[in-house]
Amino acid sequence: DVMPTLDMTLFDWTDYEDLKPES
Amino acid sequence: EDPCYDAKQRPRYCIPDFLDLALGREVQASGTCGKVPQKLCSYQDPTNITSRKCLICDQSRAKTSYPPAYLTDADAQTCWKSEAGVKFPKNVTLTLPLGRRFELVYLSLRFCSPRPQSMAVYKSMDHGRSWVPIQYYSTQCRRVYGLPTSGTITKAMEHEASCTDYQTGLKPLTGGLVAFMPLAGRPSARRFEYSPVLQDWVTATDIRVVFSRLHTGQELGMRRKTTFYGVTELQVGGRCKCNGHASHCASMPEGLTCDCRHHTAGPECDRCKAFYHDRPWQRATPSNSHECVACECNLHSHRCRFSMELYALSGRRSGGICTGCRHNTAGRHCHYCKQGYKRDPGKPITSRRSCKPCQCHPVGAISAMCNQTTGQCQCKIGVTGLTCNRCALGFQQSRSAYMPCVRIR
Repeated sequence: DVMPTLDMTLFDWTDYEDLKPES
Repeated sequence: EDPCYDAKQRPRYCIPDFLDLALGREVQASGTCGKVPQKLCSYQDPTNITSRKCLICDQSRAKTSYPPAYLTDADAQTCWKSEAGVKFPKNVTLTLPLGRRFELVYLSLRFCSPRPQSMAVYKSMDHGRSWVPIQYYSTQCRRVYGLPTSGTITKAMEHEASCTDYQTGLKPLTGGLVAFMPLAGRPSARRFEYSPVLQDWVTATDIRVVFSRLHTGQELGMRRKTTFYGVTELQVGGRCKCNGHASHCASMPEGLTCDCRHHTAGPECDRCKAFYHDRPWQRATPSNSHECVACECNLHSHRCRFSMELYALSGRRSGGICTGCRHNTAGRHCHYCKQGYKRDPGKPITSRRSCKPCQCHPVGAISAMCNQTTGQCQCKIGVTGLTCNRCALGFQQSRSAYMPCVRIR
């Protein structure tokens, strides 16, 4: 089975703002 | 046809044309006659000591002047004359700056006076800052120069000046010749191209001739105060020093410059030109042109440097290190992709697009770097996929960007 790609909108970026890709 | 390449365009040893280095050049003379009018006597007949003829030397009139320009003009009749009555240890010198480094083949002086009893030839290799003797001539070598009259030149002394009594005889009284060939009689001359000692020996930027002693007035059959050194022609034959890498020396605003081949550069082809640093520079020989070789940078750089250490490690085959690799490549030959990029297997390494970004997932991957060959990024626990963009089987996406996939309970 092919898993769905990671949905960036589901993440809570509060503590990981540096990981958040620029929109 | 280029003499530096054979019919199959393979590089080969080449040398520039032979030149008369003195012709038309200015010679500096330390003592020319006629600052005040002087009487100078010379001979009309080379063999007859009674054929004396005396003339006035007076620099205030062209007709009675004998300037150093007469040494190197095209007229074989004109004659430079020294001041009269020069007495040992006072000497008279002629200095000829050549303008660049040449390899001397011969030097000759044609006299309009009797040849000197003692004279020396010097060369400079640093444009006149220092001088070394290359030949002494004297009927009394020991007494005048402190040297023995030379016989055979041995290998140990082939780069040293010797003293000879040849060409010092009183006769011919006029028109006599003193000639010097720096390679004549030297044991390594036959293998000149392989002898750094002799290559150095013949190299000169300037020539100086020092007239040390006249024959005595008694020998000359005239009063000393009318005797002088007189030279009709100073000839210096040689070639531009191009180290076997040029067949032509071109006249440029800055002087004669070697037209360098074999991917060499510099006024004497004495270094490899930019980007041709895969091997160390060497002088060419007839058996090996030692051409400079381009670095292998897979079309990603046009700059490189030479490393002797790498050259030795490669068994003296290749020592070039590419610098400034472009198109996201790296390495000595720009032969792999820099960090954060992976090889595109469908394109040759020489392609501008042979390296493409890893595109590791900003959350799923540990870093932006991937395996060069496979493109596999390093994934966090529970994450899979070439770019780490999916949760593995048994894992599901969390809300934490720190741990994006958690085990399903």
